Amino acid sequence: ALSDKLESVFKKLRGQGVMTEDNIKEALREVRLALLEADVNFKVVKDFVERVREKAVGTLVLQSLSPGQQVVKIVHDELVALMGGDEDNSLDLAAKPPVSIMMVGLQGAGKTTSCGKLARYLKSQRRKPLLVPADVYRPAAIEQLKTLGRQLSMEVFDSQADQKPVDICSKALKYAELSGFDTVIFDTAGRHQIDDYLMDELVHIREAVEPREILFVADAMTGQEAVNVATGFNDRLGITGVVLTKLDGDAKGGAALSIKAVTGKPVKFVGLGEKLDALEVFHADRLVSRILG
Amino acid sequence: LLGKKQIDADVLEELEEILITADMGVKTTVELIRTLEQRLKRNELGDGEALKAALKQEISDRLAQVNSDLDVSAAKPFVILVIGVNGVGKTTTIGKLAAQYRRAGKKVLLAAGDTFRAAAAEQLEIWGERVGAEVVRHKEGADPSAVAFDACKAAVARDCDILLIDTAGRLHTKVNLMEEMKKIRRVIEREIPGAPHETLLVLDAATGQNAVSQASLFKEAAQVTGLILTKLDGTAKGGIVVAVSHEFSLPVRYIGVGEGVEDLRRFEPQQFVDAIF
Ligand SMILES: Nc1nc2c(ncn2[C@@H]2O[C@H](COP(=O)(O)OP(=O)(O)OP(=O)(O)O)[C@@H](O)[C@H]2O)c(=O)[nH]1
Ligand SMILES: Nc1nc2c(ncn2[C@@H]2O[C@H](COP(=O)(O)OP(=O)(O)OP(=O)(O)O)[C@@H](O)[C@H]2O)c(=O)[nH]1
Ligand SMILES: [Mg+2]
Ligand SMILES: [Mg+2]
Repeated sequence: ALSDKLESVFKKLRGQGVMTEDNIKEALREVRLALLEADVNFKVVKDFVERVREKAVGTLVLQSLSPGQQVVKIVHDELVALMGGDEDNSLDLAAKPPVSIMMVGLQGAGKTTSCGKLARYLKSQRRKPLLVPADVYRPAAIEQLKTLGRQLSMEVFDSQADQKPVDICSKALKYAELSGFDTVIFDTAGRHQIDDYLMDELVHIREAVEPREILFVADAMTGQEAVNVATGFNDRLGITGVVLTKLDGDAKGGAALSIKAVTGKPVKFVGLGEKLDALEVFHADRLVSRILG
Repeated sequence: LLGKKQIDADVLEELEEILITADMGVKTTVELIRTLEQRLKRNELGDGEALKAALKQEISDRLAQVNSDLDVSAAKPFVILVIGVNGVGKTTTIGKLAAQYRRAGKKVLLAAGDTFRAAAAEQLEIWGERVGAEVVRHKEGADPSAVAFDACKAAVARDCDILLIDTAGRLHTKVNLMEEMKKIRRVIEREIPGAPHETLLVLDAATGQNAVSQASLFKEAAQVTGLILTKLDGTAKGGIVVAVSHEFSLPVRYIGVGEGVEDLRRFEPQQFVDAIF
């Protein structure tokens, strides 16, 4: 773990009073390595290590902590601050119902499953969500969401694969208004941020349903490209938050740091399993401990 | 002389950034950069261009060493088991492989071995219709080993050339799911001696260093014999395949370059390396 590596780096610092450029150089190298090994993006790591350096240099070596522990504390606190600390990352549902939520992201990230999980979560919060399958491309995608709806005893809009996604979404929103649903969750097809036609489709859907939340669903095992993908979705469409999936594996999840660093948008939920009850509200300190582990 | 040293250091830093951002991983990047540094010390390399060329050659050599084509004529029915973590593209890749073998006039059978995920069997059935391959499936919640068993029996009885067995996505850290996969393998082995003749681990090109952990545990549990790298039509470079291929001696059989039935290509080490640089 990083704390152990920093302990040994700082054995030589024992007895010295102040952290200097020189004596923390090696420590910062260890911090950089730890973050790169956690799949945090190269440029994000560079900026972050620079911030740690600024915070550390000139600080007195405290009596209560070893220098290694002190650097770990600075790194830990800076990472938590980067991830939004204890800023409000709750869902924004403060609008006249029905409130729309769009789920977007790369192929296979976990959008459809997360739609089901979110519907279950909202139901537990006494809300009445409508699930809308708007992926007409992937074989049996509509059937997949309908199956999840059946498992939850929740209604799924009856989309057909020969319809246009924008039309499905407009019709579904009208249906939700007429039938008393207070939330609408739109499942969209996975797509690359460089696919202009499909990114335009998302913009058209956004214009049609005016969502309160556009959640970018990202796989926790994503590597360096998380930056380009998240930037692409955010610049083109504007995301309001992130769902980080498959955190029940052993991926460090550094992609979450990268995504927050470049978009500024908070992680709102984490997926912790394949079942529909495996969704939790995001806690920054838990992810940070996992990355520094 | 000092000037050259500084230029070399700058070039190495640039190359390090290229390698890391291509998802080569810290370990592989450090190894490759060290190799270049040693060659620099021995005055084997001239300028920045020579450094880059040497690096590209080193990477494509590593990939070429392990490279080998999949020969499905080696057995009949030739049984291919497809495994990997959730959402990487197993089912879609099976559809593409089936199409390729159908185009070659082969009789292909598909097994819907994912009995857990919503509409998994339906997804594979649509692929079967698209490519002209029959699909063996059970109800959702059935025992995946039972599906594998029936599919093996059917592949022999129907005189199929190829049997492709789909499995549910599973995280390599879930012991019970890895045990389930081992059981599927045992059932296949018992039913058709020598099978599965190929066990393909599917990796998503956007995956970071977790791919190494995936490959390690999947290889140990299921004797993986080949890799598929998907979603290379995105912006991810798939650099993790270099470490995985090298460390576990696994050839990359195919790459996925899209969601359509034709979007499967043979893996070309040189093209792959060129795309990174
Ligand atoms: N272990 C685990 N698996 C997950 C999680 N979330 C989703 N999955 C699995 O990931 C796979 C992909 O999930 P989907 O919901 O189909 O992903 P998607 O983003 O809708 O995929 P496309 O529509 O094809 O882009 C499925 O096997 C899910 O069961 C999670 O938090 N943990
Ligand atoms: N762009 C692109 N998308 C791909 C590729 N391969 C698969 N996909 C997409 O990735 C998503 C997931 O594919 P699946 O075949 O369902 O993946 P899987 O591994 O079977 O998923 P689970 O069974 O849920 O674990 C789908 O939207 C596919 O269309 C590829 O090479 N390129
Ligand atoms: Mg989906
Ligand atoms: Mg599948």
